Amino acid sequence: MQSLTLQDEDIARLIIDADDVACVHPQHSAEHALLVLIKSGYSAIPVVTTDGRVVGIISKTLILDRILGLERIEFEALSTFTVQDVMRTEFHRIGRSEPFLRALQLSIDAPFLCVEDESGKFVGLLTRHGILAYLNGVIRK
Amino acid sequence: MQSLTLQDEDIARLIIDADDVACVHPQHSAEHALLVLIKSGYSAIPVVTTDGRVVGIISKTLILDRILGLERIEFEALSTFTVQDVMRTEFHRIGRSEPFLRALQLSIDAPFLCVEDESGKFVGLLTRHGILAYLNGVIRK
Ligand SMILES: Nc1ncnc2c1ncn2[C@@H]1O[C@@H]2COP(=O)(O)O[C@H]3[C@@H](O)[C@H](n4cnc5c(N)ncnc54)O[C@@H]3COP(=O)(O)O[C@H]2[C@H]1O
Ligand SMILES: Nc1ncnc2c1ncn2[C@@H]1O[C@@H]2COP(=O)(O)O[C@H]3[C@@H](O)[C@H](n4cnc5c(N)ncnc54)O[C@@H]3COP(=O)(O)O[C@H]2[C@H]1O
Repeated sequence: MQSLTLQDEDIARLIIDADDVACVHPQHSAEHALLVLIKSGYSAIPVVTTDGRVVGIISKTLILDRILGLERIEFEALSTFTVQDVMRTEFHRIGRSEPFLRALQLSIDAPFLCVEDESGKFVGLLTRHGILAYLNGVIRK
Repeated sequence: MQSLTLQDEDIARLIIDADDVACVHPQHSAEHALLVLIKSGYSAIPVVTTDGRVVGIISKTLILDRILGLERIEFEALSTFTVQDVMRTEFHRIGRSEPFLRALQLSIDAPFLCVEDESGKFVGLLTRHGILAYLNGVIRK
């Protein structure tokens, strides 16, 4: 194993702005969330409140798991529960002025990180794609 | 941007062995594939033939997209088509003795890479998790 040193860039340049992020509200129906997930093509997206805070992550897996019955997938149940009922509330957040190495560490177990400002407002996403593209740019054989 | 040099390790140590990889056959029904995807929790998995070759990738998005009707999600259609009808046939493969930097480059746009041996047989997966964990281990501030 060779040890590399990396000048600690901040993550601001790598963030996907919140305006370009597909997200849903906690009170939306699970059916609406599944349609947004299918149309956007994303596996998982943030759940954001009207005052701009991330309160959870919703994914196709979480919604489908909930309607998986013993015999079949019970699709008619989709309109009986909300995003809030199934979203994951434990997820990785990162401050927008935190160092890149912190983002690298968190991205080992998370396909994306929710970036927040000093007051906890959602400012955007940091994806593994962004982190890997940055590293590929700085690492030379 | 600081340029780092990395001794080019091979990828063998990072591979998830094919026996530990959830996969389906091309002739399986879409319904069976969706159940495997829900139960495993994975977004996408390889499609492997009986003679051990990867011929495609199947995901929840590809299956759900296919049954998304104008008014509603038509779940009853799930048993009318097979994995082969919807799988993605363009995906990233890598040979098991290829260098790490090649894997890093490919992982920028792919959550996982299908690793093959010299004869094209599927030997396992290389995931972004494995690549990021390795890089985090070698990069020091
Ligand atoms: N429309 C598209 N165009 C080009 N490439 C696409 C794509 N959809 C997916 N990919 C590729 O597939 C990877 C996995 O996507 P996934 O939806 O599972 O997982 C995504 C998704 O759950 C979330 N995500 C990314 N961009 C998003 C956005 N604008 N809004 C909401 N969620 C987003 O972050 C995860 C990681 O994203 P990342 O870019 O690292 O990794 C993406 C990207 O490399
Ligand atoms: N059961 C579990 N236990 C712990 N962590 C879990 C997990 N399921 C998902 N994760 C975490 O979420 C990431 C995205 O998973 P996803 O299923 O979207 O995307 C996965 C999945 O599509 C595929 N994959 C990973 N392991 C697999 C396996 N054993 N069999 C089939 N496909 C696999 O490779 C993609 C990237 O995997 P990666 O590990 O880099 O990244 C995983 C991992 O960090």
